[in-house]
Order: sequence, then structure tokens, then C-alpha cells
Amino acid sequence: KIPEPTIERLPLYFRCLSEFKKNDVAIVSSEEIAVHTGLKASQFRKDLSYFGEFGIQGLGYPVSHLLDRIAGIMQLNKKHRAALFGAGNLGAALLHYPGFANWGFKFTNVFDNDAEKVGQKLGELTIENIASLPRMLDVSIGILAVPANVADETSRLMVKCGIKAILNFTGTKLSLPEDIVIRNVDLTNELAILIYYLISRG
Amino acid sequence: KIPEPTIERLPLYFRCLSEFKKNDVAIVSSEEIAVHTGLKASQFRKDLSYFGEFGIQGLGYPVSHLLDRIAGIMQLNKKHRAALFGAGNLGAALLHYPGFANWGFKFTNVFDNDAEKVGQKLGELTIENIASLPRMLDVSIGILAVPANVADETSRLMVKCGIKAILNFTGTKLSLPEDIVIRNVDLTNELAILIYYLISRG
Ligand SMILES: NC(=O)c1ccc[n+]([C@@H]2O[C@H](COP(=O)([O-])OP(=O)(O)OC[C@H]3O[C@@H](n4cnc5c(N)ncnc54)[C@H](O)[C@@H]3O)[C@@H](O)[C@H]2O)c1
Ligand SMILES: NC(=O)c1ccc[n+]([C@@H]2O[C@H](COP(=O)([O-])OP(=O)(O)OC[C@H]3O[C@@H](n4cnc5c(N)ncnc54)[C@H](O)[C@@H]3O)[C@@H](O)[C@H]2O)c1
Repeated sequence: KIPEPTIERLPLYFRCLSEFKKNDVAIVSSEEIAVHTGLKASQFRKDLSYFGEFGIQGLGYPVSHLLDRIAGIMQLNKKHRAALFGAGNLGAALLHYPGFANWGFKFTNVFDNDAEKVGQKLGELTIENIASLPRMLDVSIGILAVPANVADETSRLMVKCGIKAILNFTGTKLSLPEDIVIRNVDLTNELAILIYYLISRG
Repeated sequence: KIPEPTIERLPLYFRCLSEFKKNDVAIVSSEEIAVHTGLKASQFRKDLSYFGEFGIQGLGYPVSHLLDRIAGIMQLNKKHRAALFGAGNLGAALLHYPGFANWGFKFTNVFDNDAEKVGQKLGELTIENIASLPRMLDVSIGILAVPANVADETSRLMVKCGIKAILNFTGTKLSLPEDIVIRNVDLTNELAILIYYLISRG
């Protein structure tokens, strides 16, 4: 089993190696990776060791080959379809962001309960009424951007639609079956932690 | 020195205790905290031990007292002024979010370089031209929501304006002086990690 902190660093290595590739760099050392990511060179070598041997002794790491391997591990070459729940400020910002497509990610549905929003366009999609659910959706990922007080019920509805992984922005702990992958992004927490470090440096 | 994972859990305890207080619960056990936050009861006790003695032997933790102590530790009672850099989709969603005010956080300025946006209203603020900087801003926190390719130069400009802490959404590593607190929120990484766990459960 690969430790979670290692998984969390893989996208950073991927982005960093993509920059090297863009600049036609063929081979990099772990020290160069360290400088660009702010992580330790020994950490980079250790993280990669979970996935097999990559470096060429005395030379370094072949950029293209390593990029393909990480893309394979993270399944970045595959297409991932996702549904957005909550067409509010944050939902709209996520839907409009072109960067997600680089990771093979595509929004295919967006749901809301606001009668004034249903039927409107958001990006290339038309906002659907959440009351039309549950039905099986051809998506594996759900983005939860509804108000916190309806987070739980909406997440249970997502699971009834066949969604297996949820990116949860509501700051609420979701109680879902074990097999559902949940990733919590809490912007309020991030701010509170920033303030703590600002004051404690003070 | 308090470990970073402990600091990162404090807002979760604060939110959980606030719920208990709202429901007029006077005393809670660490087990009840564990159920509501999804964290281990032993972790809660260990985290609190860094800040002194809180529990009453055999009774539990007094909710109001503990809330005040955590608010004090996290400086949540103080007002924190912040400037937003980048009045785009994400910046607008952050600025419109009422939840930040609960943590004493207030946007006082918003800067952009788009001539069509400068002078427009965003919430209660008027978008200012970033070309008017540097000047000393009466803010301690900066939110960085500009495109990745101008992240570095914009962050250096923020530091010249007296900003001491930056919440960075650009996914770019910032190279700033040691005394500047940086917190990186990378939504693309979160998505990539979610996909990895979805596939590896596969
Ligand atoms: N905007 C931010 O910067 C920010 C920061 C921290 C946390 N959050 C969290 O992210 C979530 C979204 O925030 P936001 O700023 O976009 O809020 P918002 O109010 O702008 O959007 C919420 C959307 O959800 C819809 N909605 C309400 N009930 C629904 C239901 N039962 N089913 C489907 N849709 C429903 C609303 O009609 C609205 O369009 C919230 O949980 C919020 O606490 C947002
Ligand atoms: N929207 C998302 O869901 C999302 C997801 C992941 C990462 N991000 C990152 O967050 C940041 C903001 O994303 P967004 O979706 O709001 O982008 P956006 O393009 O909607 O907004 C960027 C804003 O920055 C302004 N800007 C450009 N150059 C500037 C400069 N030199 N000085 C000041 N302002 C400048 C633009 O005029 C625009 O208003 C980007 O770095 C993006 O990579 C956003």
C-alpha cells in the first residue's frame, strides 16, 4: 500500500516534469526536482521507489519516461466524467476552469434546485433540476458545491446515481458507505490555518 | 513547537464544538468529538494536550470554555483584513462567500490588470488597477488568484505592499522571503488525487 502523502506529491512531480519536458530537458537529477517543487530530493527518490526503478545510475531521471509512468500511475491519460452539484459561485468557477481538462477531466452534468437557474446555460452545459434524480448517471466523479446544510442528503443522492468518488467543498463530514472515495477541500480551514501561522510568526 | 497536522485539525474541532454549542450541549466527551469529526478520540486528546489541560476528569470537555480557548489559539476573535489579487472566476467566488466573515476575515481590496474589470464593482468593493501598486496596503493577508504565469511576479508585488501571508491558488511554487507565510491550495491536485484513489479502489 502506498502512503497517502506520497500520492499527494505525485501531481506536483507530474507538473514539474511537464515543465522540464516543455523546455526540452531530457534528463533531470533529483536535486533539480527538489529545487522546482520545494520538496527534498531524498523524498522524491523515496516516493518513486514505491513504483519501481526509474533513475539511471549516475545520469539522472529520463523526463519523458518518468512523465509517462506517473501519468499511468495517476491514470491521467484516461477520460473522467464528472457531475457538478450546486451551480453557485464556486461551482461556476470550477466548471469554467480549463485546467481540469489537462487531467482528462470533463464535466458532463450540472444540477441545482433553484428554479431560476434550472434550464440556464453554465459553460457548455444546461443546468438540470436535481429533482430529476436519482437516475443512473454515466459519471464516476461528483463535485459537491451545495450549501453545507444540504451536503449530506445531496451526497447520498449522488451515490444513488452511481457516483463513486466525491470532491467535497462544503466543509461538512459526509457519512457514506466505505467504498465511496471522498476528498474534502475546505477553503475556510485553509484560511484559518494561514491566519494561525501569520499570528504565531508575529 | 506545535506539529502542523495538529494545527490543521483545530478548525475542524472548532466547527464541531460550534455545532454542539448551537445545540446547547454543555459538556462533550472526546468520543463524541471523534464521531462528529471522523478523527480518533485519542488524536483529539493528544492535539489538545499541546495547549494545556482542558478536560474535566470523568466528566468530559466543557464546550463553551474549549471553544473560547481554540478561538484564542487560532485568533478567530480578531479582524483580519485581506486583499484579493485576480478578480476572475475563483476570486469572485471567494469574495462573495459569506463564511469567511465568521473567522473575522474581511476583503478590503481587489486588484486586477484587465482594463474592462478595473472600476467595476465586485461585491461591495471596486476593482483597482494592479498598476497602482506597489503601495503600502493596510492588510496582512493576500489571496492569489491570478493566472499561474504571473503568480511569481504578483506575489513579489504583494510582499512589497506589506502583505505577510498568502493563500495561493495558482498551483505554482512561490519563491518568497522566509518570513512570508504561504499556504498552497491546489484544486487540480485534489482532483488528481481523487482520481487516483477512485482507480486504485477499482
Ligand atoms: N465560495 C467559496 O469561496 C467557498 C469557500 C468555502 C466553502 N465554500 C462552500 O462551497 C459550497 C458552495 O459555495 P458557493 O459559494 O458556491 O455557494 P452558493 O450559494 O453560491 O451556491 C450554492 C448553490 O447550490 C444550490 N443549491 C442549494 N440547495 C441545493 C440542493 N438541495 N440541491 C442542489 N443545489 C442546491 C444553490 O441554488 C446555489 O446555486 C458551500 O457549501 C460553501 O460552504 C465555498
Ligand atoms: N477556477 C478554478 O476552479 C481553479 C481551479 C484550479 C486552479 N485555479 C487557479 O486559480 C487561479 C485563478 O483561476 P480563475 O479560474 O479565477 O482564472 P480567471 O482567468 O477566471 O481569473 C484570473 C484573473 O486574474 C486577472 N489577471 C491576469 N493577469 C493579472 C495580473 N498580472 N495582475 C492582476 N490580475 C491579473 C485576470 O484579468 C482575471 O480576472 C489560476 O491560477 C488558476 O490556475 C483555479
